[in-house]
Amino acid sequence: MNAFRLAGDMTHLLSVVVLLLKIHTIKSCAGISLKTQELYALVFAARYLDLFIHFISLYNTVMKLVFLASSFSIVWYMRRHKIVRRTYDKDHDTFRHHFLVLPCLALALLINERFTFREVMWAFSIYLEAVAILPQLVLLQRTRNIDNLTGQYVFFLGAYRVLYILNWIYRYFTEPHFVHWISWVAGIVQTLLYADFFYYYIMSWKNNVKLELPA
Amino acid sequence: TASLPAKDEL
Repeated sequence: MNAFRLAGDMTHLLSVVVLLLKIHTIKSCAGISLKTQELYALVFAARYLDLFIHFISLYNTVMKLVFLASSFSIVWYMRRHKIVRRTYDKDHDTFRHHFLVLPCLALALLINERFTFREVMWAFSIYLEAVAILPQLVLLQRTRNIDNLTGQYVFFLGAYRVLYILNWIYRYFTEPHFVHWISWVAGIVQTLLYADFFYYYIMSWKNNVKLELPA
Repeated sequence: TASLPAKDEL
């Protein structure tokens, strides 16, 4: 495993830790999109179907379990926890996330590495992950006061995607047979979705003012 | 069929 990949996984993990910190410790999910969290739970469920079939490494298995457990528990907290769910900004989190699922499934049926159940589900999870951040970005635009933890959560998620691209570039030159076009193209699309957010995040950090996205 | 590259990423 190269340094970019490890750093990418760690920022991904950090984003989850930041979000759990906000939800578990501060008992607030203000500014967090439940739609995005539900999509992530679906992404991990679809992608890690081979969890108990293909063993890659202890690291791999543990990380997969962490992402599965954390994504489902975040959804649980936001829907069921009696204090946390009251802080959910339902009125502004209106993105029709169900309409993202079907096109991603259709695309996975058309474009996959092999037409088997697991490969189609893998491609589906890749496509869905690429667009899963959209409800969250829309909610951020509608949020007047974006708190630091929410901003950091999205920033770490975006950093994870950037680092994964660097990881692919590295792997392309060091492992000649390692090419997953599906994850590369979807991953680049996913990263571009963060470009706008990154711009405003870095500007707010540089100018030492509160993060706010223009509507 | 040729084997696919390993899916070892998260």
